[in-house]
Amino acid sequence: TVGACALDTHGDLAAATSTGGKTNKWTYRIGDTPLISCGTYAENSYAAVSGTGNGEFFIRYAVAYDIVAQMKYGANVSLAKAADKTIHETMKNAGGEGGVVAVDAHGRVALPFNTTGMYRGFIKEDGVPHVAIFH
Amino acid sequence: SRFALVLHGGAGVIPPDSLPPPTREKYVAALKEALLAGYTVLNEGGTSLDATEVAVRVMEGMYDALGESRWRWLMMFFLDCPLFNAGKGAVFSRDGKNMCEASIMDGRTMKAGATTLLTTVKNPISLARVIKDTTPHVFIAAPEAEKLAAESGLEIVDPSYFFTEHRWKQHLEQPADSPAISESAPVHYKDQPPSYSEKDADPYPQG
Repeated sequence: TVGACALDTHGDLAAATSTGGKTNKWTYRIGDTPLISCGTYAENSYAAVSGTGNGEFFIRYAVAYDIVAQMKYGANVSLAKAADKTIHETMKNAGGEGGVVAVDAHGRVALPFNTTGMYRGFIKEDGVPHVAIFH
Repeated sequence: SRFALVLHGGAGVIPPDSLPPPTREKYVAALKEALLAGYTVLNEGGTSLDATEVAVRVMEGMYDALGESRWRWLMMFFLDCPLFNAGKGAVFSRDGKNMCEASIMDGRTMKAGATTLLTTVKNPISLARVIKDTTPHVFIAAPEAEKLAAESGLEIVDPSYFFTEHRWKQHLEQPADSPAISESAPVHYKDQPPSYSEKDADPYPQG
């Protein structure tokens, strides 16, 4: 699965995700990637989120929206804290493996994952691409 | 930050020894190209929607949005990029098919587009964008979605476009205690049935 989230100079957020699904999935199985709120979500005042991992868990726990909901209804919950809680507590405790990339309305990024690795990166105004795979 | 772009190319159980330096370099280079493609859009005042779509298209394996910009020469190395599980390089279902899906959401308007069960649309993310922009629906799947892609001028390919040897080997390496490959699979592979097991199936690197 691949995905991207961005904040533009107009202050607008967007999220996009694309995948081939799971290896040897049932042919008409649908994963979280095309399900808004599960694998993809964006709301200008809070954050844009794209997920990758065990899709069934992203669906059951509405992972992308779960992160935004913490920011929306909690008291000053940061993107980093919300994303960490969803990935390292909610998802992990349920046995779900995966991660998300996200950016908030101020351009702060979060890239948490509870697996051994996630292909990931970010870039900001300075134009320097930062890329990593393992912790 | 005035603008920012963050992306992923999948997550999972990735043993370090499964990524020899040359392979790792390819992934790192491809991720950087996707970042730089999106950066170019954002740095020129483009929208976050355009930036995310372009970045995902790079990882789906087709890049054509930069025109004659300074990064285009770099992108030539990544046309039909098969590294990631999306577009070219997508994994196989247990029936030996590549079935792609994608979605996109605009945080300003809360409009979204999503699509699934695609076998012929070269860049699923662009179809998700078309669905968001041109239909009254959020989610359209299968033949109707592919018809819309064709009518919208998106590139349509033969399903064989998505085949990669690497993914086919992963398809065949699944546990052998599950349903046999269907009649729809390529005939010359039927003597090596892939299998599916809820218990044993490794969900990665499928994202």
